[in-house]
Amino acid sequence: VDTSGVSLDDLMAQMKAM
Amino acid sequence: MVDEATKKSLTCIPVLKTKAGPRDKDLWVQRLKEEYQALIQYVQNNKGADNDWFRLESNKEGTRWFGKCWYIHNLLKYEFDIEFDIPVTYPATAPEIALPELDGKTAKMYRGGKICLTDHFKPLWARNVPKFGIAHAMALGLGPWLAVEIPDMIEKGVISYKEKT
Repeated sequence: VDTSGVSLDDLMAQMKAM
Repeated sequence: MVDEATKKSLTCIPVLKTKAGPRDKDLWVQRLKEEYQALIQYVQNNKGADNDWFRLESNKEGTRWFGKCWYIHNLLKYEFDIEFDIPVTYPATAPEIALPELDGKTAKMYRGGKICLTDHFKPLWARNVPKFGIAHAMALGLGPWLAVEIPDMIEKGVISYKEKT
């Protein structure tokens, strides 16, 4: 995984939007 | 032994790097980002393969996870709630995935609806700490469990299809 440049909040929102 | 389809889906899930549990403060935040990144990739893979079978989300701390999974049997789509907590000793200890609605309906479940995994799961998980995460637990644990147990429970009449209104 490459998590550079992305926040946890962004990732949580991305998962929720799927 | 892990079947070929499961092996294939496992190899397409990104591996994780940070060995951290829920009490490891900033390192846990990093681990959580990796968990979400791997889960997002896995769900995208599944959608691409026309096999979109689960959704998960967590509380803000990433210690409690919940969601839904689906299993299609004889053209009917069955839906189940998922929940689990992240153990304090994670990732050395795998999460115990539970389907609370099925509690008491199958012998392949512990109290509270926690699924019983095959003997292969624990050693495979242990060999792959910290690379395996929640996405891998879903692919290796819940996916194969659903494939075996849901058809069996349907055939036995223990669960029945619930039409969405």
